[in-house]
Amino acid sequence: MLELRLVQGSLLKKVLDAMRELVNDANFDCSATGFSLQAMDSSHVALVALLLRSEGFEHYRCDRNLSMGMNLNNMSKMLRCAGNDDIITIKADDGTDSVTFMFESPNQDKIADFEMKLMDIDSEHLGIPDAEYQAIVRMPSSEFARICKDLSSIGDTVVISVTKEGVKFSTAGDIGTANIVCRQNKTVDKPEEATIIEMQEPVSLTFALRYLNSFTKATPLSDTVTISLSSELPVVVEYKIAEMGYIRYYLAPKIEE
Amino acid sequence: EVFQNTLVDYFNNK
Repeated sequence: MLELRLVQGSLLKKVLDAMRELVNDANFDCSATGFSLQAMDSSHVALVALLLRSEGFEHYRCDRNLSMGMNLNNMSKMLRCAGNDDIITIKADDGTDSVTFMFESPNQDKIADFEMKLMDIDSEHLGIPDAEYQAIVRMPSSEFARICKDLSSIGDTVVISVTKEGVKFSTAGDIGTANIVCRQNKTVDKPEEATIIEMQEPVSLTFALRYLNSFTKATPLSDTVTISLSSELPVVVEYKIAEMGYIRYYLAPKIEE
Repeated sequence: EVFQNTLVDYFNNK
């Protein structure tokens, strides 16, 4: 028996919007720790990892570990039927081949339930080791989204370089080149507007902008984004989900042979 | 030529 009640139901809608461009089908894993997911895109160069901790739910019952295969577009179609202020409850019985999403309006005058068929999905679960990163950049998520969008109108790839001067995003295409430098800026009115660079040593890596633009679909989930870079390691782009957990994206760098 | 390793190469084989 599984029953997860999320008062802030709109958060689940935002989580789906943050993943469905990258991944079509995925297994959602429920355990005592929380509601989680790990899935790769079809070319296996990008990965999304989600954790919504059990403590973040108003009610969390998960009698035994359960993995539920879902088509994210179908799940999104169902969640779009929930109002933004609705409370969402996810329910499933042991051994069943469906999941029920229950939507309650805030004053309890409307209750809806949508049952969705589950799928069998073969997915590879990667063991991602903890790593020390050469540079970690924290910046406003809206600024990162703007940079990725702007640069993708010029080129297909971005070089992200971190030095003590700041973080530089560079691209080149048929029509020309573009460089955007963000300097460390801790002296802002609101902490979420700061750009903070923790650098052990300079690092420069190249990534496909198409994937980074997909990652920025998570912007509504968090005011800030953390970008962790190391030579020869996938970049980690993390959006913290307040009081619940995180959505992390991993992307393999492009390598010049 | 530019190419991309997969995440499986990074996390399961390295």
